[in-house]
Amino acid sequence: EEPSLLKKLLLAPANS
Amino acid sequence: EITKEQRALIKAILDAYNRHQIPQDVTKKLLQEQYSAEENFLLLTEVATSQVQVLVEFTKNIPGFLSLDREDQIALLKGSAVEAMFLRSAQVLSKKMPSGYTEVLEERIRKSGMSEEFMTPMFNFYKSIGELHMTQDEQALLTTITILTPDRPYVKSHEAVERLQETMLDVLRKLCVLQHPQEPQYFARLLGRLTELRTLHHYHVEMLTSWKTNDHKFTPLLCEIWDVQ
Repeated sequence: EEPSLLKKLLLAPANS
Repeated sequence: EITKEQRALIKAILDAYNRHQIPQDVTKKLLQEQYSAEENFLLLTEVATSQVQVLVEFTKNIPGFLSLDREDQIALLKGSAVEAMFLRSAQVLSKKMPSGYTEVLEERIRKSGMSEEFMTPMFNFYKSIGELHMTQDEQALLTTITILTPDRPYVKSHEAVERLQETMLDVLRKLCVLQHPQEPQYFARLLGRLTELRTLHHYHVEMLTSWKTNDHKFTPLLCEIWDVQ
């Protein structure tokens, strides 16, 4: 399954 | 009376809302010289992609959102992205802009290959948001309430999302009473816009298929968030 871009954005540190 | 905690909540959401905006260089391109329909389409998908990134960053700063179940966070973002983006665009377009800017933006959207029957309800919605003259904190809270809608597809812990949304609804209701004492219906009018957003959301699915048939490609992030293959 394609890695979720949305999940990546969510997991990135806040305020990036 | 708005409690101290509620004032802190409004401040946190308003700061996040103001901090996460579409980068100037992206919006500036929208106001430059005319492009072809194809270039307009590419530009609008670039703006939409940037709006999704801004939406995720804003959402991560909503107090309580990151303590929700991870899968529910994804389900809420996917379920609300279209509505939150329309709301954000309407709020941007209803801002005081130098004369002529709104016309240039509307022209660009009209010339991007979007089907006419979708354009009318979309511009009507933009107008109906503009007429409300919402303050920034009302806009930020209304966007938050849209994102925290519990009945999106695949949301598992309904109650946890509902509790969070209720908190925001209570704050917005108090804020409307305080900031629009002459308009007791103001809060109800804001919630009425959320119903209009749902209708736009349904139109949007059809609009995507009409674009897809003209073999327009969307960016990977838009394909994921809009469930387009």
